[in-house]
Amino acid sequence: SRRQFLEAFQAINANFAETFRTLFGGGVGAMRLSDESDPESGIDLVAQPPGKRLQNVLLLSGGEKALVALALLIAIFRYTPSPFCILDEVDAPLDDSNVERFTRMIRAMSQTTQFILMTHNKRTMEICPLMYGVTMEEPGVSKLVSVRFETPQDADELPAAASF
Amino acid sequence: SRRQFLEAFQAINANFAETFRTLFGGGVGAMRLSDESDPESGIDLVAQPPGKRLQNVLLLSGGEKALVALALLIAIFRYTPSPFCILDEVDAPLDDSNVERFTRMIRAMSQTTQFILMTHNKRTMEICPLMYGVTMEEPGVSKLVSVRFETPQDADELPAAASF
Amino acid sequence: FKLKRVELIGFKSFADRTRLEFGSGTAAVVGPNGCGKSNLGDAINWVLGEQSPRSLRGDRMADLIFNGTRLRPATSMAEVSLTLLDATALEAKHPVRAIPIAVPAGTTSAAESAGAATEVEDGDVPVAPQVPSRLHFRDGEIVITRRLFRSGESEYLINGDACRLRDIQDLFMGTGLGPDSYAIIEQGRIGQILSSKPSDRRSIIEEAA
Amino acid sequence: FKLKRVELIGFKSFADRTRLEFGSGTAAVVGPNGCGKSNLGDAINWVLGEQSPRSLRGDRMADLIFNGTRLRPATSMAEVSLTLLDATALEAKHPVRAIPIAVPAGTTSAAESAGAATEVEDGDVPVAPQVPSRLHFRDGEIVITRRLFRSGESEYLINGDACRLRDIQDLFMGTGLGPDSYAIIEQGRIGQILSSKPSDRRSIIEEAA
Ligand SMILES: Nc1ncnc2c1ncn2[C@@H]1O[C@H](COP(=O)(O)OP(=O)(O)OP(=O)(O)O)[C@@H](O)[C@H]1O
Ligand SMILES: Nc1ncnc2c1ncn2[C@@H]1O[C@H](COP(=O)(O)OP(=O)(O)OP(=O)(O)O)[C@@H](O)[C@H]1O
Ligand SMILES: [Mg+2]
Ligand SMILES: [Mg+2]
Repeated sequence: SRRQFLEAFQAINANFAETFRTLFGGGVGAMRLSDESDPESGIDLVAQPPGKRLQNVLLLSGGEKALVALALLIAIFRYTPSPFCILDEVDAPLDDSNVERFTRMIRAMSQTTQFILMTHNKRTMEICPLMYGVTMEEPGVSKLVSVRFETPQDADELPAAASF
Repeated sequence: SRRQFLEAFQAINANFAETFRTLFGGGVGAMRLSDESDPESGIDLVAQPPGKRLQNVLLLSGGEKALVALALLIAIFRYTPSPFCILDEVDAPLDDSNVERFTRMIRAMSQTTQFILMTHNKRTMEICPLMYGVTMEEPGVSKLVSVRFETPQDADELPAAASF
Repeated sequence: FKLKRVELIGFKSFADRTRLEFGSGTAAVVGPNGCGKSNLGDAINWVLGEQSPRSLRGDRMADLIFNGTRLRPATSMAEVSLTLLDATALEAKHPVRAIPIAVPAGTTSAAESAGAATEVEDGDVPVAPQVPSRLHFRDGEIVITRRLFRSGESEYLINGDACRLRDIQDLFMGTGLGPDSYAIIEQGRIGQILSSKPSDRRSIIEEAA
Repeated sequence: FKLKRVELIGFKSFADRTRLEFGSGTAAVVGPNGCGKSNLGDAINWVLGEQSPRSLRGDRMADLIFNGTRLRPATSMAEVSLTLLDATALEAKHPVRAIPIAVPAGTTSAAESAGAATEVEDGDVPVAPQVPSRLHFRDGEIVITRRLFRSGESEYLINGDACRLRDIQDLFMGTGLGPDSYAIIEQGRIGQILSSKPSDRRSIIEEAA
């Protein structure tokens, strides 16, 4: 119903402003109804990284776009927690300091949502208590090597077979 | 003309088979005319990473797709050297061993083609004798910090202002 | 719901039966290019009801079944099972059974067949599953299974009972899960929310409402 | 050709005049997210004749002109120059001049105007360039310049002489350079050759032939 939609829209928008500030270390992120008077209106996104002018989201860089999308996703999760979430190499376009902010956010959210992260980035691996290595020792056939370590520093002692 | 096209097609195809083998460490890469009898036929790509069955290129992984595209690009450059080439974060989907093969290939090609590489990957930076740092010390305004070092190990002595 | 386990066999590059157990914390999936990480994501997307081969990076559904290597023949079935923990509502709806049975494709949902004898339509031939499934059902758990055969037939099962796709979709209504869910971000598609049409963004918020 | 220098002013986030010198080896461009690396690639794509704002990640051409920050006003012109080394053919076609002159937009190419008096069309008003250009022309070098004004007018120059877009495109015929060139791979688009249509792939090979 329309009331439910508006309620969700406002709550998620408030979350989005907060998750945007956390991931960008400042600035403003918001959703706007394309046409306020139309009950079925679409949604526009505005993003203003810290110190920059408000601009069309298309002009943002590759890394900035990924951060805006992640901020919106987490804002939705805070409103309707999803049982689990799969993120496939979303950290690929991010520089080191943004990977840091991303992993801090995931760690904070992992109380309510279970994350599965496909990644090549060692900093992202460090925040995961559980790590599955996928190998193709037999060419063309995927096999799993599971490594469970409670504290990240165990990562250095990964068995050679699972080191990537 | 048709003769020129076929000559280019065959020469680039021979290059492609070689660059594919170099970037994948084996396997088979080739271009095929979609319809041999049609002089205006489009081109299909087939790729078979080492140890795998010949498959539709859509089924390849993110990193494998990037390598196939790079192999084709370099194969074209070997036929018609282009004065320069800009690659914007093409190493983002690659794992460490494929970044190694990619940078080795770029280094070999840099005699005939000038490459400009946007990257966040430290291994890629190491093969570049010239490095430009772009900063936004004044928010929203890009400035350049140029660092020229002849041998990669100088990278560690990068002035702090240019470290990213 | 909480995700407890994923089991796959014959799905894309996972020729042999493979099992991933999940705890409550975040799990990383790592490995070299082309080893099968994104195939795992596709498996979960598929068992939740994804119908379009394109969204699973293939041309046809048959591309999802292991198609062999130099040393191994192709298999004729792909199967993925998802075990979820849910102590609440589900117990009542799907009585837990000990052994999964193969039921002719196209039958009605498990709850209906448990109550009344189903009419046997013409041409219904029970298809024996390829491998004896080692799934065990415990209290507070629900197991969703999807199978695809080379013939093109596909089966859906909840706790071992054949059901329709609709039954699986009903289970996940309102949790954000299901095909094309905003909770599954495929490789290279993180920026898609930004470049999609304003009306598509609206439907994401409507789903969460 | 060999790329020797790129100079930009007022192009996207490059408000101040910025110059990059290239040697013969590979150059890396590094920096944090959003600092302006891909904007440099867009600048080179634009000066080579790219006409579509979408390919330069904008909605309209005006998105290419520096639109200000909290502390700085927007500028009214974007200019990018590319200096290329080419000891051969080019000398004869475009005599090297010492100072660039601003010529009414829409005039014929430099070679033509050097030979014959051009007909002055109605409404031709010479537009003085915003900043005195510090370009110096040396033997064996060719400088290509593109300017865009907030009014929507744009100018193309070869070695300081106004020319048409066609003249720039003619220069690069057969070298693989030019807009939509296979030699410029934008961020996130490395896989595009694989997902494009077979006929598009053919045109890439035709261009190289
Ligand atoms: N039906 C199938 N049968 C066998 N192998 C398949 C099938 N479908 C896909 N594959 C294989 O799976 C591989 C791709 O796996 P996937 O996309 O999961 O890799 P990845 O680990 O995500 O790699 P990256 O790090 O590059 O993203 C391909 O090389 C392909 O050959
Ligand atoms: N006309 C303009 N005026 C001012 N700033 C602009 C203009 N157009 C784009 N920008 C700014 O440029 C930034 C994007 O720069 P760019 O895409 O080059 O970043 P990048 O260094 O490639 O980052 P990444 O590593 O994330 O890819 C945006 O933040 C945007 O605000
Ligand atoms: Mg992948
Ligand atoms: Mg970029």
